[in-house]
Amino acid sequence: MLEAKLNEAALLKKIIDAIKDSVTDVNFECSETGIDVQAVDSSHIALVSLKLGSDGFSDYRCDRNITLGIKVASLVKILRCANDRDALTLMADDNGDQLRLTFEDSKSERVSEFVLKLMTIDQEHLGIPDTKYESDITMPVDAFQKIMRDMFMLSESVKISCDKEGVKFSCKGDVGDGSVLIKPSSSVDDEGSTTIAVETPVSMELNLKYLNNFCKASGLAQNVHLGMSSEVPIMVEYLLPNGYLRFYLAPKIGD
Amino acid sequence: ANKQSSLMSFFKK
Repeated sequence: MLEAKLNEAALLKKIIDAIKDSVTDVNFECSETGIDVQAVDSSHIALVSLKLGSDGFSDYRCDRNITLGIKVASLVKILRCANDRDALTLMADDNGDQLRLTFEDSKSERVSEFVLKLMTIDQEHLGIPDTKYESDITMPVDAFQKIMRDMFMLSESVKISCDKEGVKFSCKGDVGDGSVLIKPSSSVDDEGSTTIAVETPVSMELNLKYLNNFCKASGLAQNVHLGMSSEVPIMVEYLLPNGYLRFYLAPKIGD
Repeated sequence: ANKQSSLMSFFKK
């Protein structure tokens, strides 16, 4: 059986809100080490990979590996019933046909209990190679989100080019063109600083609709990490306490 | 114009 408690429901609420526009059905793979999710969007262009290590929970117990097949829209409805500061407990039996969620306020004066019906999801599990990216960028989530939002008003796709000078986001649209150059911060200690590690300069073109969906994870972390190599999917990563939420997006490439 | 690629051509099953 699974029993996993988070001190604050806000974490799971934010995670599920962040992925709900990217994927519809997900398997929560629960094991001794924590909860893992991998799901591909229906067009096979974007992939969500979530890791919640057992240490990130205030209580965690999982005797046997269980797969919980979850319809994301249904989980969103139930999580709306939790207050951000409530303690949240996930409970499931080994047969994995339902997930029980309890929400408890800090004074333990209110205990809410909801049951989510689970389903069998036939998801192909993809092998993501452990890649050393040619360029690694870490930048504040707000800055990344604003650029993605602004560029999406002009164009369907963005070109991200990275070299030692900085990272340049550019787009071409019917009304005109635009670009934003972000240079690496001189002081690393600054909050809101950008760091750029370039082994090989990289340039790739990506669909802005998906990137804007990924930006819904901006409430989960201060910074976003972009892992880029030529002509392979970009990794957009938000670090969590004891885990991560990663999105992968296949690039647009020449014939 | 560049074409949208699929994840399936990068990540093995």
